[in-house]
Amino acid sequence: ERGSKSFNFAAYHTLETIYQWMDSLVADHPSLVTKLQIGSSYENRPMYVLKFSTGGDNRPAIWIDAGIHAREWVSQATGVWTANKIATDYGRDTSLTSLLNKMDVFLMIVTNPDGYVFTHTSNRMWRKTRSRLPGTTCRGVDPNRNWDAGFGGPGASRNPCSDSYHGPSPHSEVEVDNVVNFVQSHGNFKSFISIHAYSQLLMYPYGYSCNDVPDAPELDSVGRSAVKALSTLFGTSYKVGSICKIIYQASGGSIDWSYNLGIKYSFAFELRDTGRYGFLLPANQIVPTASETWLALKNIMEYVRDHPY
Amino acid sequence: RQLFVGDQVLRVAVETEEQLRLLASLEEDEILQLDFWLHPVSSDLPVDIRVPFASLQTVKVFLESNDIPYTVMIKDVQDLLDEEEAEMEADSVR
Repeated sequence: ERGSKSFNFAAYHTLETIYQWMDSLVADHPSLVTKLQIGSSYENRPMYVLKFSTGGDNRPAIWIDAGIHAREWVSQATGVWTANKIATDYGRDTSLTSLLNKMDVFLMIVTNPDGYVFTHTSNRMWRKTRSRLPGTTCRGVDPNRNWDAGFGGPGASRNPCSDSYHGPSPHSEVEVDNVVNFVQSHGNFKSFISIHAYSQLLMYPYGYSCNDVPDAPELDSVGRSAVKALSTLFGTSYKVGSICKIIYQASGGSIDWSYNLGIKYSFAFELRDTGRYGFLLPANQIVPTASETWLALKNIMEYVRDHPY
Repeated sequence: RQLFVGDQVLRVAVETEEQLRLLASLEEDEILQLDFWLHPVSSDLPVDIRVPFASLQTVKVFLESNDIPYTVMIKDVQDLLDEEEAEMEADSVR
């Protein structure tokens, strides 16, 4: 399973297996894919980003992350499938090839490695990081409430025992800080896409405020086009809108931070499912989920490629 | 390892602002240890809650006594986890 050609994409895998598979992907596509370590997690696990690049210096780029919430396993599994798809379709799919000839794609498959390992070993329903805080026995921070975007506002908890605890300060979680530092130091990201799972939504900023962002009409139109493409495969129904308006007010989220940093095309996906399985989506739905998501991702990436700013 | 035997996921169909307020008060009750998968924010959206077995009776009585409609979306979280684990073991053997 650890070689990229024999890997079973229709199964959930441990962090160790995913990391070993990443090495095999790099080995099989050395002129396209590199693995970058952007830091380490609270429990000192490496945090890797796959860089898909055909060359050039600091090209405009697209950021995609998965698995910031540990228990949303179809998100990480979709990240694995997507990485393989990008690597194998380059040179075959004209549109993707033209995209990669202009831009780089950075894909982080497991954004919360400590939490992911914990879901495999101790608590399948774990969502947060695993950091410790003085004064409480409860562990972890919701890493999608920890960004410096309306931090500590509505839709985040101040209670360290809550699953939506925002943490002691913005970017207190090293996992968040590593991504922040990487994205800021790169300085040329044009799109920032975060992949979650549950309830089938495609969202754009803001979450911390219910006011429209200046680019809301354009983001709404891009989002609708993306979910239209997604639904052509299996007819899966998605809702599109700002986080605040279609799910709930949630402060300190990643795409609000990226948008405020100037990355206009900031989106967050909530992949399948409708709730019959919750975060326990059967493994035989990984590939269908990833396949339909790819159509939406590609649609967004093509738009970003064709609308430089 | 934490077990989820008997835990259920309830989908609550909120109809009024008052029901939203009542559900929000449940969310703040730490003793119940509820895990909100979709939070109570709008009467247009369902609320999904994983309820630990120990809190099931309390929560269901609370919902029923306040005329808040709900359905059981996942009957036993551990059953699903066991299925998932068996599937992963089968994959591993294969």
